[in-house]
Amino acid sequence: TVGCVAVDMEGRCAAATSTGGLMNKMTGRIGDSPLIGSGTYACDLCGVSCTGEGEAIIRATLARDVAAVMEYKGLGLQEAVNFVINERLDGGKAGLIAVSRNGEVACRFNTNGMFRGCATEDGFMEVGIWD
Amino acid sequence: MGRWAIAVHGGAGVDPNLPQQRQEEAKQLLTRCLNLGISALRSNLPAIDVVELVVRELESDPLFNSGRGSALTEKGTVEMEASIMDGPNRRCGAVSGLTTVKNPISLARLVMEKSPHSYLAFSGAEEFARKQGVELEQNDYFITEDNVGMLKLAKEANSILFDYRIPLKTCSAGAAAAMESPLQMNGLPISVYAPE
Repeated sequence: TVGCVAVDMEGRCAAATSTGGLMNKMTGRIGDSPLIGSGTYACDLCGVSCTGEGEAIIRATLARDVAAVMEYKGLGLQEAVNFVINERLDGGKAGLIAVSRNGEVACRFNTNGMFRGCATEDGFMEVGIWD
Repeated sequence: MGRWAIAVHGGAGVDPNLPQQRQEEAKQLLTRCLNLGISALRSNLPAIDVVELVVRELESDPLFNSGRGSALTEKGTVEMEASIMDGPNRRCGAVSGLTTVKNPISLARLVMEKSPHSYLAFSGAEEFARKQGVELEQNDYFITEDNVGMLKLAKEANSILFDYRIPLKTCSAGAAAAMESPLQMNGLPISVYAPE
């Protein structure tokens, strides 16, 4: 699975996710990536793209949950991302990337690694695989 | 004016024994895509255009599990899926079951922009693709030799693999390694997972 989230200079967030799914999957199997609110979500607060055990991400409505806890609990982006990865996956394995309308970027995963890269206008840039 | 930010990913969960060269290739692709997105943001492109642009680039490279280089179904074919969402108005588009569309994320974008719906799948999505005139490929364009080998091993392991690939070494070596590493993922010892 691959994904990208971005917030532009107008503070507009967007998210996109694309995948081939699971190796040896049944034909017709649909995972989390095309499900808005599970694998992908964006609103005025943030943009989120997820990857991992699709079935766990669907159960957790993971991407929407990041936006929901920001909206309802007033959490900041990284706090919200930490919360959903730590508390909402019920043992499932997944990772996600997210941006906020304030130009923040966050990433978190409970797997042993995640292919990821992020950058902000402030000059922060990171590309990594392992924890 | 706000400040821009961007993040990309190429899948979660990595074989702990991923060869250094594969790690470098992955980082170079991520860096290239990140820089593509950064220059688009600096040119004041809207975020929805930036995420589509970057995911198209990731789909076209066989290194990660999307577009070319997608994981295979039990029948050895490719069924791709994608979604895209624009924050300010929460418009969204999604597709599933694609077998010939070169860049699924762009078809998802067209569902959002050119259809009255949010999600099209399988034959309906393929028919929409033809009407929209997006770039099409034969299904085997998306299939790499690596993945054909990995499907074979997945079948031997009698398992469905989550966004990963099995080392091209034999699965039993993975099982042996599993004895040392109790870490499990999707019901299988992490060591049977190959680099993505």
